[in-house]
Amino acid sequence: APAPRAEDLSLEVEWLSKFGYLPPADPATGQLQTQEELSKAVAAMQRFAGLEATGVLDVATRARMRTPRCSLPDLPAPARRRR
Amino acid sequence: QAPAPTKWSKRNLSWRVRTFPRDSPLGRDTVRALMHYALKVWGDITPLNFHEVAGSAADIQIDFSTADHNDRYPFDGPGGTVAHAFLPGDHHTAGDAHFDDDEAWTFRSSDAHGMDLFAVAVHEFGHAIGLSHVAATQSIMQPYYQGPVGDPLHYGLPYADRVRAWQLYGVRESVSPTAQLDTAEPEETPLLPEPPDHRPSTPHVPGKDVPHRCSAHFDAVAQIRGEAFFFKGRYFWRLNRDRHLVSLQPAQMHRFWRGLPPHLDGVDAVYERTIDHKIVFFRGDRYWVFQDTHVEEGFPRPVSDFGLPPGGVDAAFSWAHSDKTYFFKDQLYWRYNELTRRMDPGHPARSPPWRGVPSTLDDAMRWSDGAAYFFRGREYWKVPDSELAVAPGYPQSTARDWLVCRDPQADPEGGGAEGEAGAHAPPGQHDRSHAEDGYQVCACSS
Repeated sequence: APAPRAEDLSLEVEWLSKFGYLPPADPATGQLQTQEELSKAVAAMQRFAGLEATGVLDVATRARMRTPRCSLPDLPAPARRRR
Repeated sequence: QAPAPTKWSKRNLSWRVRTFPRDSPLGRDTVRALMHYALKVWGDITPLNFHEVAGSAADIQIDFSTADHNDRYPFDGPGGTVAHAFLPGDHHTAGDAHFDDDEAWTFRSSDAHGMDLFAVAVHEFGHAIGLSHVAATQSIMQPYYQGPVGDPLHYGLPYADRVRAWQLYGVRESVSPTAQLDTAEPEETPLLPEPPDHRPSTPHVPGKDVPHRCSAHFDAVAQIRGEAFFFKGRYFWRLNRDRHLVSLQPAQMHRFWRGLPPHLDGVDAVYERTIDHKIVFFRGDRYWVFQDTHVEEGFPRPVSDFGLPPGGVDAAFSWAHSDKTYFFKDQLYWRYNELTRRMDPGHPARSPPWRGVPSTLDDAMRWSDGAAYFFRGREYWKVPDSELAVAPGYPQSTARDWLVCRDPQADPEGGGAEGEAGAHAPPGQHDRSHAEDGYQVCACSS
């Protein structure tokens, strides 16, 4: 599959954040996700969706992201770490 | 670490469809019926009781909205996110459910592109009672839409979802001691439209267990908001303020008086409290208080709250000239002060203050003419306003004078179920209902 373009990636990152797999992007710093964090988030989403947890945004994973669904997150918002 | 699950502390939850889908082929009644059944899925397996209300104070407000609708889950047009609901908790949206009105909501449709409203509603009400998403593919609580889940009348939750609901609320109590185990439960169900090819050819005929008004011994009689209610088993008849019978056919008690246990097969006594106009139902050792037609939270409660002994009451009514309520059981009666909420001293006593009233009663009520009426078996006694003795010529026939039946004396075999009033109605009975003129008078009050 062709490597995802930057804007696709941002859509997927937004999706992962919306449904609790990534922390909400920090509007101030426009926090960029490390590749490792992104891969972990994708794997968690694949497990939840009953897909093979490869951590790679493959066709099946992106297709599942487009399936109609409930708006509520799949994972509870990560508890804020005490500073 | 998953947050502690939130759940409702109360068991009676009201719901209301506040806004309906705008351009949907699904009519409003179908949407309401589907919501009823989707809630019933969870109510059948837990101690939660759901009842529809009209007011804006419903616990579960249901809306069909589009795009940004003032919560943190804006919709995104057709597809994508299709609905969401809020978990229980102390915020004002707790339990509310929102459906994307840009979706093509369907019911019993083979349209693969439609969104089956019942399936999505069952999922969302799972959230509304406190369940979160799960990864299990067999669960109704997995986040992705999986298509229709079958007929709402026969849908059964996957076991994993039942267990998670039981972990929150425990299981639904078994049948109540008074219910007959083998009675088929007539469901209190809003009607779903039949699939086009299965529309029944014969009109709906009331079940065979429906009592007949002309041969019934009534369990309870009450004047409520100026209207008369005659209760028998799971049914009741209603007379409006002009003493006209609203319908020859009885109504189902559970479908009007919302929040009574589904297995309750009758009541012992009913009365309207003079101080706050709430309505009190008695059955055995328990009682329920209704605000309008919905039971209040925290009921049933024991009749010992009134200072009554175990075993309950046969009859109850409020006396016009005081804030006193009289309770009757077997040959005894009590006088209760609604203001101080205490029994008056010297009770129970044996002979009630009205001469000529039978020693045991089915129920009693005050009517708009100011008189008190006492009912037992097929007869009633009248004590005119401001008097303390039964009027001459009583008892009279309840069926004839209140329920528009033929006079049992004039035609003894006509006193039974076929004793419908008609050409034989006794002369001078001015308060005749129109029922015998070949059509039924039906009134809807809510």
